Amino acid sequence: DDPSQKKDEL
Amino acid sequence: MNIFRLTGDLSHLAAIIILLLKIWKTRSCAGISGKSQILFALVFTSRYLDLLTSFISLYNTTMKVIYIGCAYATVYLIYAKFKATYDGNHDTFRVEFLVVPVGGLAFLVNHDFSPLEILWTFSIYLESVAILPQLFMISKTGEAETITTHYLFFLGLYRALYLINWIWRFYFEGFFDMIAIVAGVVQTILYCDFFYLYVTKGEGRSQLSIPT
Repeated sequence: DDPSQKKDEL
Repeated sequence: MNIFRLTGDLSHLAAIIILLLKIWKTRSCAGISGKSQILFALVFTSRYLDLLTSFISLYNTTMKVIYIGCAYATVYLIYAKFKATYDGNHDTFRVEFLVVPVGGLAFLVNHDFSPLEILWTFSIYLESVAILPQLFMISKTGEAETITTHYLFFLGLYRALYLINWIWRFYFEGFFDMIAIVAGVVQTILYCDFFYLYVTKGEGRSQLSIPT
């Protein structure tokens, strides 16, 4: 799970 | 970014702008749940704290700032500028019944036990149920203005489009976030009853009611 990838979403 | 994600964001933006303009143009927030709007302001605040810690893209930052700004502007219009038109007597949902369990759940079920991550998780869980005071208010008064139903439609459509976006990302990027997906499914389900009414009686009607 990559947090930076997730935070791309709003 | 895929098309479902983009249209989801734009749908979300449309909902927020529709509500702000409705209140501004009619100089009234009658029929709007101030409690739901406070919850959404809380959702954006707790989720977008990463604005202070990381930069992702101009698009990402711009949208976050707009969402937060509009959320607080809406709360300001309801509780300050047009306070006299706020229908507090019908906005009686007990928000502590949402915030407290959601806060507890965010502590128990999260990706990482760190302050920012817990707040992000809290915002995801809270967003999924933040519309309940608004739906409760409509079911209580038995009606909603057409423009309010448009607001709810775009707000529900946004998370439904995100669900498709997550399916897309799972297949094409191998990415999935179980917390966001489960909360997103719950959130979308809450709108299903409303979607049905919006489609079947929305056109040409001036009012829409949600059965209790």
